[in-house]
Amino acid sequence: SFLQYIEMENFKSYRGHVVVGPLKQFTAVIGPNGSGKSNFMDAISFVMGEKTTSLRVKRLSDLIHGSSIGRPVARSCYVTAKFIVNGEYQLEFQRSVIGGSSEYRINGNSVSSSAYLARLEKMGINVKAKNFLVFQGAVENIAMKTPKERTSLFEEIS
Amino acid sequence: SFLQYIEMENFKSYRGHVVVGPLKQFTAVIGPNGSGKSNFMDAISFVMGEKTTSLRVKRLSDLIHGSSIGRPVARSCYVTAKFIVNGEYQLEFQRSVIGGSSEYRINGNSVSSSAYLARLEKMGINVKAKNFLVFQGAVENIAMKTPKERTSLFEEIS
Amino acid sequence: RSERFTQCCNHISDAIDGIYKKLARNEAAQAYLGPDNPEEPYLDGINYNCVAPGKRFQPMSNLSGGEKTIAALALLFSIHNYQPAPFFVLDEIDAALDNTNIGKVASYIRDHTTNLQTIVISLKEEFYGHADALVGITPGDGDCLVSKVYLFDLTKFYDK
Amino acid sequence: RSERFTQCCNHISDAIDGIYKKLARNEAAQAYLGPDNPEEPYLDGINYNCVAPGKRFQPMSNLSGGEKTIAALALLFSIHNYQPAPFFVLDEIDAALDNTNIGKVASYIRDHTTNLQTIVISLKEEFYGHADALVGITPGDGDCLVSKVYLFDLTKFYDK
Ligand SMILES: Nc1ncnc2c1ncn2[C@@H]1O[C@H](COP(=O)(O)OP(=O)(O)OP(=O)(O)O)[C@@H](O)[C@H]1O
Ligand SMILES: Nc1ncnc2c1ncn2[C@@H]1O[C@H](COP(=O)(O)OP(=O)(O)OP(=O)(O)O)[C@@H](O)[C@H]1O
Ligand SMILES: [Mg+2]
Ligand SMILES: [Mg+2]
Repeated sequence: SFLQYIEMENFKSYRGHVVVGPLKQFTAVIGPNGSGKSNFMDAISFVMGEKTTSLRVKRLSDLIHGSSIGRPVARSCYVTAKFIVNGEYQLEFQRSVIGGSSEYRINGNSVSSSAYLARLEKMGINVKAKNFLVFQGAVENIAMKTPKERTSLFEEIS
Repeated sequence: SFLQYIEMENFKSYRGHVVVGPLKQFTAVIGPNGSGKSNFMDAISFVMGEKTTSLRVKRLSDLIHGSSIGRPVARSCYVTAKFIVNGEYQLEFQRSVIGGSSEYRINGNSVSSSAYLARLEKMGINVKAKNFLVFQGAVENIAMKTPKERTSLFEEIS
Repeated sequence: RSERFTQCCNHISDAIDGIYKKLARNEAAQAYLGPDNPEEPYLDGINYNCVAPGKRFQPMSNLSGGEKTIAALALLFSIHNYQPAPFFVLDEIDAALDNTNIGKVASYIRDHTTNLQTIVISLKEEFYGHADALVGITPGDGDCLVSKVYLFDLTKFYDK
Repeated sequence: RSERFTQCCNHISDAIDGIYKKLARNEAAQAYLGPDNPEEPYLDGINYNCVAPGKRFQPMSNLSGGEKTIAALALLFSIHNYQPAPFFVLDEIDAALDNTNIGKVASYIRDHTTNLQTIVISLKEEFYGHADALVGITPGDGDCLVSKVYLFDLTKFYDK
């Protein structure tokens, strides 16, 4: 499967409805310091099921645009990841923050968080395995884990 | 005072007697990954009194050239920092590893570690104040200390 | 359960040396990955060791910043080899790399990752210049930061 | 003892806003440093807050990688203002900085640090190109790493 579009609605520094894509085989995100590049990675991590501490916020509601200065523009925000599977059909995953908690949809249908994460895992996407997201400043640590940490990483993967 | 030369003898990846200098007001150290740039910073930190854990080694004897592959070329190593003070005279600080411990000299005369560090402090050099050495990967943490950590930093400085 | 673990461990340790050699573009580079306790690997730790090209076997803590980054990417690509995620997102992984190593990592991503889509965040032209498309992000006006997004399809500009 | 502490604290908090503005080359940049408990500052913590140019007051944890680096350097130069060390050694402090910020930091070092000698380690031409002299280090032959050192006095090449 291939990640084609990321759509954000009032997510972090992305105000209103913003569509990023079509993404390619090798896509680079560039821009000055403090412009919102890592916020874009946070959007992808969020929709793939990542927990709030890895998104650099304390509460889910801090993800809503404007809450960094205490003036959120809305009561909710969401991110949608649009995949093309085997070149044919589209598969959409959407995660939103409504009030203080998350809601999950696959192709527009509301699902439970465990069904959502299970469907992602079938595609090889498992945020607990830490095998596909490398956050800013974290790359060297991947090689410097203790042997025990490596064992639990492999346990999660296998 | 002005740091003019750094001389190393069998310190980390510097084999034999190596002199670096004359240094200028703004000097840049460049070179490929793994060539020995941070080892040069370790040499400066060592001669200014830094402890072994900040030098990326477990024991002082690991600083001797060749001990990274278990084959130290000598039983000792040293670093000398040569300053020019008020444009006139030279002031030399030398720290060496002999056996498993450090020896200190100022202008060639052997002194105790406390006399050595006190003389450096008179010049404004105090490794405990963490106010002049920024190690690789550590710059962002300077801004992200906790308020309590900042208090103890200011206590050390004042 | 323990069978799957052993299989995972063996698969990754078989793949890692080849991947590290390809990443470093040097046959002298070596990577070892294996359990402390081969009988029952899940009871103990798993060791990882890299020998950078031109160097000899030494503890990983001796590696320089750039050498650690390459060792980390070798492990990441080896894990992908066992359990392929459809895409990677890598945020400024090139920060500690010199230009030679940036070139090596970029061409590894381009040439050796067939079933993997890669999204990188980078400040260095030497790295993002290899991409098929650029997503440019700039700060717009507003009370707080408002990120504006532009897209450049680079495949239109140069013949691959 | 507590008098010296208060004096140190006041000196640095007076200096830091001006230094941050100079470093960011932007009057809109603001930096605040002050004790939690002004009566007896040494009993509590000292708060530090930066408002990056074009942004509003928010917790430091919201800052991006590059913004944190600039905030850290402002604090470092402010401490130097109170208790000047004769020299600094800075190892790849430019890793998270974009080219604009690299230029700002390099010209701050060149123009605003009269009684300070600076030694930087850098992989980026945009940064080390501002230096008076370059110390080139390359790996030589040997069983283990042997570092070879070359020196280039740049002041001979361009008129400052
Ligand atoms: N909820 C939010 N609403 C608006 N802006 C936000 C929100 N959360 C964070 N921000 C802003 O996002 C900025 C950080 O952006 P980000 O970390 O993506 O920068 P970056 O492009 O990765 O920069 P660098 O190159 O320095 O790493 C902060 O300055 C912060 O003000
Ligand atoms: N005692 C020693 N004798 C010889 N070589 C050593 C010794 N200690 C460390 N080394 C070597 O020094 C190398 C690391 O050098 P250093 O950290 O200075 O690199 P660097 O130039 O800073 O690289 P980077 O740009 O990646 O940060 C290691 O590969 C290690 O083999
Ligand atoms: Mg970032
Ligand atoms: Mg280094």
